[in-house]
Amino acid sequence: KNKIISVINQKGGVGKTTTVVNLAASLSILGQKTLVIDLDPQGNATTGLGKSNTNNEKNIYNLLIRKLNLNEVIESTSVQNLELISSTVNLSGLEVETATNEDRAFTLKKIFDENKNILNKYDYVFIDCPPSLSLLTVIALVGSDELVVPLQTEFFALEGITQLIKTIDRVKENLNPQLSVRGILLTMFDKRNKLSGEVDTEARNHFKSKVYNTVIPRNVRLSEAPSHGLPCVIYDKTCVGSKAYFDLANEFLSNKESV
Amino acid sequence: KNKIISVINQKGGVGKTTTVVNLAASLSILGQKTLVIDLDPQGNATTGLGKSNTNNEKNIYNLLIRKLNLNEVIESTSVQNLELISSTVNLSGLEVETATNEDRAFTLKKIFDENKNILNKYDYVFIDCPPSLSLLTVIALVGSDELVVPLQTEFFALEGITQLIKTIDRVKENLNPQLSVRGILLTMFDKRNKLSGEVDTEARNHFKSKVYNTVIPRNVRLSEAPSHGLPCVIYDKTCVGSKAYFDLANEFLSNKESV
Ligand SMILES: Nc1ncnc2c1ncn2[C@@H]1O[C@H](COP(=O)(O)OP(=O)(O)OP(=O)(O)O)[C@@H](O)[C@H]1O
Ligand SMILES: Nc1ncnc2c1ncn2[C@@H]1O[C@H](COP(=O)(O)OP(=O)(O)OP(=O)(O)O)[C@@H](O)[C@H]1O
Ligand SMILES: [Mg+2]
Ligand SMILES: [Mg+2]
Repeated sequence: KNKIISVINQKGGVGKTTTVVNLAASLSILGQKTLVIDLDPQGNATTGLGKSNTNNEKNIYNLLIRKLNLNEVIESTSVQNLELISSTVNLSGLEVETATNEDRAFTLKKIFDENKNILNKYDYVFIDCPPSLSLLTVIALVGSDELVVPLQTEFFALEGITQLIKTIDRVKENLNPQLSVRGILLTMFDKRNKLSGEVDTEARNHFKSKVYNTVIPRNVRLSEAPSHGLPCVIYDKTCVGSKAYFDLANEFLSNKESV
Repeated sequence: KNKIISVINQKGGVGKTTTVVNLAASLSILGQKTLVIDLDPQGNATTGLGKSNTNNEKNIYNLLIRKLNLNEVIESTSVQNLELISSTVNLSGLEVETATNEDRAFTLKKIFDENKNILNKYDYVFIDCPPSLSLLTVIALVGSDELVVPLQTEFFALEGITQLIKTIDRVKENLNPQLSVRGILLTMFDKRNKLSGEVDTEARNHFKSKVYNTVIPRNVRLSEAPSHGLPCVIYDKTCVGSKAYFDLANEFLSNKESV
């Protein structure tokens, strides 16, 4: 059975999109068939994979409002085994447009349940979430089996993790009982910054084996790759950032069952 | 007349909170009476100024739902001339709770209009916004005179600026005609990263004199200060990050009229 995994954290700029793009691409290189769904109106995963988030009818919004079917919005990317459902700025209208729809949290889950035959051709489906705990993120949480939480090794990011865990528990209790946290990923780790080490220690004390052994260092190549429309693991596979995401992909595959 | 200024960018992690806390504190040190309003459910500006965003009835949510008055939610901070209206995680419920209220965008503006006598004792009021273009950000935009837009010198951040300008123009046309962009601030500038220079050039070509001459460098002391509940300009006033925010405060005061 394939796994649908949301990459989530309401704190902004912690490496959600960078993790979706590079973890998905690394898994694809290792032969796993992977689908990325960009559920952030900013559309960074879409442009990070070389596609356009404007003037493109094949997008997640047209799927959610049932204008197009799942097989009509999936596009291939320049990476073998990696396909994408792109974002659009129209996504930010969904909250207001569905305000009176009581079942709106289940929008994506229903579409997944109706299209198991299409989804089953993928080993992994990753959903990139916006930096908020609003409707789009709840839709992703309800539609997912598991979660990966990027945790930037900074004070504000660590502070926000409690709010996030509370929201996940609430969704698990009321909307999606099988939801579990597959792993917590430390990102933008900087050896020269004592705060990085402190967050690492605190996170491992608190979340124990849920925290991946692999830590993603701060590496400028990771932030240069998107301007070329390529995952860093393709743009520069020898840099420390790419090596870390390859290590993460191997660790991710080795602990198949969520702890 | 005082100015109400929102610090806004839907891209996450670009330095909105760091700018609100350090620009407001720098202005306070220069003798300007300043009020910070934390409109982000994450509450980073609140903890960055040493206050708690839990178990505190004096908060922006209780003001917006009219449970408390403006003078009942304003608190002093450890910084002279700097006062705060703190955040609470309850803020994230506002969107759903006010879904049927047609005037909800004007919630804060109405409160400001009713309390001009209290607001007039401040030279500047800064509103820290969450990383989204949803209701809380629209409430801030409608209630503001001017905007400061932190622009992280990275590819994804530059890409998102077009969406932001479109949203600002829409609010200006339909809800708040006097709204203007006071300045665009380049943040987390890293001399070793050619992308920083490229974003600087592109931003100044496009936004011309709206871009502040002062550029905030990437400086680890800026990210250490919040763990001590102090603005960096107080925690370590000699570091390059603090010096940059002092320079910004002086530039900010010198171009009083928005360009
Ligand atoms: N390990 C890293 N080293 C250096 N830069 C990084 C790293 N990871 C991400 N970045 C850069 O930092 C910025 C923030 O990362 P990213 O956009 O992936 O975060 P996000 O959590 O998806 O942000 P948002 O909350 O806006 O969706 C981007 O410009 C990205 O290129
Ligand atoms: N110039 C800088 N140099 C180094 N670190 C910085 C700088 N500015 C901000 N930071 C750190 O980067 C992270 C993101 O900054 P900050 O939280 O201020 O951004 P934000 O835009 O308010 O984020 P959000 O979108 O989540 O509200 C924080 O951990 C902060 O301490
Ligand atoms: Mg993102
Ligand atoms: Mg912030």
